[in-house]
Amino acid sequence: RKSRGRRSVGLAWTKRNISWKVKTYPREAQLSRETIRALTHYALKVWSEAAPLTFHEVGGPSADISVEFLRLDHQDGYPFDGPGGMVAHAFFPGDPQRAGHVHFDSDEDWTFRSPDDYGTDLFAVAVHEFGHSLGLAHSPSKHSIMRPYYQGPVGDPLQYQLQADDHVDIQRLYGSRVLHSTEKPEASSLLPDPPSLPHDFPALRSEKEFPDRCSSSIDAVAQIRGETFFFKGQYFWRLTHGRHLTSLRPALSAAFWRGLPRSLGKVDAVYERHTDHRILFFSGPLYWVFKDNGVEEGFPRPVTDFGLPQGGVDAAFSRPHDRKTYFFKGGLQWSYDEATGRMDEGSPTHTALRGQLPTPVDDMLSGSDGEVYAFKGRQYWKLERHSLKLETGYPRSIARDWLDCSGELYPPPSAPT
Amino acid sequence: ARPVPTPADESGEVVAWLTQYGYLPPADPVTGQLQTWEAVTNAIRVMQRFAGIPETGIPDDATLALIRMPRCSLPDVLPEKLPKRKNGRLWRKR
Repeated sequence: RKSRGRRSVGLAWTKRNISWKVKTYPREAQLSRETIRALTHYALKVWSEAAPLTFHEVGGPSADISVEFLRLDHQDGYPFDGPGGMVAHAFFPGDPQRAGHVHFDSDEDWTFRSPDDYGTDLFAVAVHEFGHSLGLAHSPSKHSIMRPYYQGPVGDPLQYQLQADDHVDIQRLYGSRVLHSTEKPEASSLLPDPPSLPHDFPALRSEKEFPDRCSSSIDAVAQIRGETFFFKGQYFWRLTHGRHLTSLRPALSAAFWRGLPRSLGKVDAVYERHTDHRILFFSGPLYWVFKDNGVEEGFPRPVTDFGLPQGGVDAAFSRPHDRKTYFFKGGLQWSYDEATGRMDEGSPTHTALRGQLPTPVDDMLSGSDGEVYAFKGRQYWKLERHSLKLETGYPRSIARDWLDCSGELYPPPSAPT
Repeated sequence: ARPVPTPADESGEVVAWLTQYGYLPPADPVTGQLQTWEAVTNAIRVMQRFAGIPETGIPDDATLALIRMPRCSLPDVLPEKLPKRKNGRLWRKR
């Protein structure tokens, strides 16, 4: 009992809902970013299963717990020393400047489900370091995850549970977890389940399923209720009004917009109709109309309802100021009057984008203050709002400017899109 | 029996390690290298007890193996838990 008392440093987070983010990744890693994020999620979950804590990943610049992979002297008084030796450290909640900072030595061979002598198991070290982030000090117990020495992998992240001593120690700081019948699950309804970790190391099922926001092109972009949505395959990323990603991990479109078929491979275009704030999804020959996130009765219907070609559209965007929706397909452009419910006379015309942008564009977006953006591959262009003439300084990277990819983007921007 | 002194090259490594992880206070700029071996021996014992290996007070093979193991950079003994002085000899007041 006495030794248990020495384990915590007596300071804990005052909040119980704690945000986290992997801020930087190792330069040359065997583990993908998705794997590192998944292991971080599961390492935090170990602690939240023992104590009344919830952790959620955030995409913005600040998070309560920020994970970084750094090398050698990184100006915090705990320089790393290359492979071996010091592998990681984390600062206690009471540290005024550095609480929540978790640093891993980028020079280690970080591994997952790998033999003992092959590298350093990231999950085992992460559970230990997050223990510090929550207020636990090193433990002399041989069975404790808070023992200061790296002792090899601790097993399957999905099955791992804290030893009794660690359980008691975290509960000394935060109390025990009591599940009330009215308690809701911790995950936001917007988010899909966290990626699961299969046994076929090093591949992750999630990597096959989830598109990587930093290297993917996008299928469609829409501004809905002032927020921006990027669609890729069956998933979407959501940006709040301030252009902050709500989650680095994409959410399943069909899980959020109820009535969209799960079998839908991708969407071609999405927009919010400003006359009645319905949300329209276009995919191939069909379109769906949603009121909020539930599909209206009678949908899907053929896109020919609009007077569009049977094969569907490449892009669409709606402009509140003229109550028109513009559809694009190949080099053609249609102008649809939402007020009258008819296509403008003379449609289609040759698109104003011809000669300015590679066509077909993936999608277009009318921003909250009327600006117009065109998206193609991994790049985007800003257009003058009335003439749709290109503004200077474009194209720019979608990943960097919208999807919070601050590091080196891959493949490099010079590669063909 | 007094512990057997360790070879100079290893003792430096051991003292640096003990200091880094909180078992010995940082070297005083005035007293410099005046850490006594009694202090080092005691620190080694504390370290061995914490690690769960035999308390020999000398940097034996088991101790050296632990010192060379990959580990977390944070100290095992937090600064506020270090004794301020010991018998008036080791950590004298400035």
